[in-house]
Amino acid sequence: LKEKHKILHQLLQNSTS
Amino acid sequence: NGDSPPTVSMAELDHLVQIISKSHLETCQYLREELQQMSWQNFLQDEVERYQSKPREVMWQLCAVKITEAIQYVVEFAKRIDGFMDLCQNDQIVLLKAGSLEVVFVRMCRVFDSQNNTVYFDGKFAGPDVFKALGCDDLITSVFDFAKSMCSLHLTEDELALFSAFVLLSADRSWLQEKLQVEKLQQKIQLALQHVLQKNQREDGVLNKLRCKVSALRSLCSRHTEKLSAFRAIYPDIVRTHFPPLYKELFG
Repeated sequence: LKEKHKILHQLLQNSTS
Repeated sequence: NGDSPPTVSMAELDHLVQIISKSHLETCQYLREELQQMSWQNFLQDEVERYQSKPREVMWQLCAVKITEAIQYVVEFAKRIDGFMDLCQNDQIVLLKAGSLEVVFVRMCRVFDSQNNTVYFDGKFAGPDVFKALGCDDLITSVFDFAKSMCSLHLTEDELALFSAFVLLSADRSWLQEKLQVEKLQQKIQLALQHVLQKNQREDGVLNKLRCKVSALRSLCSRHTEKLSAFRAIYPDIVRTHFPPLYKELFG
């Protein structure tokens, strides 16, 4: 699932601003 | 076994309400004061006609961009909910894939003018006729009806924040790996929502009305998926090359 949702995964990894 | 509600102290509930309300206000895209400054300006007739005469694919692309922008704020909201980032990555993705558009529809009532049946879109307030070029009149009517019925509940920002979190943390989504953990979190959020409704002296029926909204949201989202599939069948290249990558990831 992570592989198919790279952008979402990246957004989740980014620290909250 | 997940059937019995978790034991939560009043202090813990108050803390949860505080955290989720703060997360909501920090990520709600438009503050109420900002919306008031826009003075509920409606599109003029020639502007409406300009949207109506756009090619179908151009209007679809515009709406996909607007939905994607709104979803990015929902992702930020999710990240700030106590316990969400403690879930496994698979479940974070599952919950956002299934629930982010639902939260966008919930949040829509903040930017909806019930009296004029208009919603804030692309800089002004737009009625359903603005979206005619999409070729999805029935879905658009349902989305507007949903926003109107959400508005009629007159939820406070606290109540809206908790209901959004409740929708997002739905433990019955397919493909969850740690269902029990999601269930516990959702039950806590439901207790916090009940707590706030009681504190705000809302009538007993509000929670039931909100539960009914959950199934309405699922129906709206599955109809969105159907419409997208029909559109993609005719314009596969437009979707592939012009739609936002995040939108394709979530709904493709």
